[in-house]
Amino acid sequence: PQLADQKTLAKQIHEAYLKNFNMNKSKARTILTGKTSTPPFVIHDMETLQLAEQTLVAKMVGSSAALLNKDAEVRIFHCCQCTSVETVTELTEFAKSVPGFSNLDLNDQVTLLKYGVHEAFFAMLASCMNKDGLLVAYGNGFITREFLKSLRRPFGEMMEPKFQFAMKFNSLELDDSDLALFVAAIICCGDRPGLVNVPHIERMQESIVNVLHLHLKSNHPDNGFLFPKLLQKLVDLRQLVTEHAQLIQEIKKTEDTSLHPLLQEIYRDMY
Amino acid sequence: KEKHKILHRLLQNSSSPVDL
Repeated sequence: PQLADQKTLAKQIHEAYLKNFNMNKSKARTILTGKTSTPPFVIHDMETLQLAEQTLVAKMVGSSAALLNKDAEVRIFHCCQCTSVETVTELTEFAKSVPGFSNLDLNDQVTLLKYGVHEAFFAMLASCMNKDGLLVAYGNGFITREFLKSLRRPFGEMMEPKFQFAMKFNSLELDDSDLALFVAAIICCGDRPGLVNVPHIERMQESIVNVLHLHLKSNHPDNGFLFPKLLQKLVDLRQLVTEHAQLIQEIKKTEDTSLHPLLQEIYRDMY
Repeated sequence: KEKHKILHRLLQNSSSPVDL
């Protein structure tokens, strides 16, 4: 009976993941390996960026007059924020579908999201990346790693650590069923600062991590070290988010750009 | 609660979109 319960939990979490996220690894890989009828538009310099802004991005985030006068770096940063905000809302709905999450103290739910969403975001972003670039605008665009790297300081430093993480993470060859459980494990984490009902969350975390372990054994029978490797990725993601939050603080201080209110409340008093 | 009002709202009401 316990095994049946664990399989049910894995299935529920996988279904919640497929239902709530617009992009997933299977869709992203289909596009990145050229198996779609229309390939993504490649953004590799200022000219192709402008072309993309007139078509793909205009559809995605609208074109605000205030942004038109800003330099490319600030406009790209604005698009990154829109994607982050959309992913945070998707992650919130996903979390609510994870059995037990909605029964947690509401303030604890907020804390789990505050600390978990960026770790989960960067883990899922890896699905949209290959060594040369990143899928953007719902898979309709592909922005090259070199172009992102060439942006002026501090914007040029923003994505490179995520690419470096993604290349190692992608070598683990997880599929969407594995990622769904991994993302749930990131969110249901009992050691986030300020949690009130730690035992309740730890019990949830334990059942999700057990299910992840079991699922990896059956889904990747030839890779016995996958589970401990993934536990290490949880540590790496925390470091990645800490560095990202520091960069955001620097941008806030030195650049003439605004931070979305949802992101402001997530980053405020974070680490 | 005031510090995280958008997260609270998203958790309690899924049909309220966040402006981009």
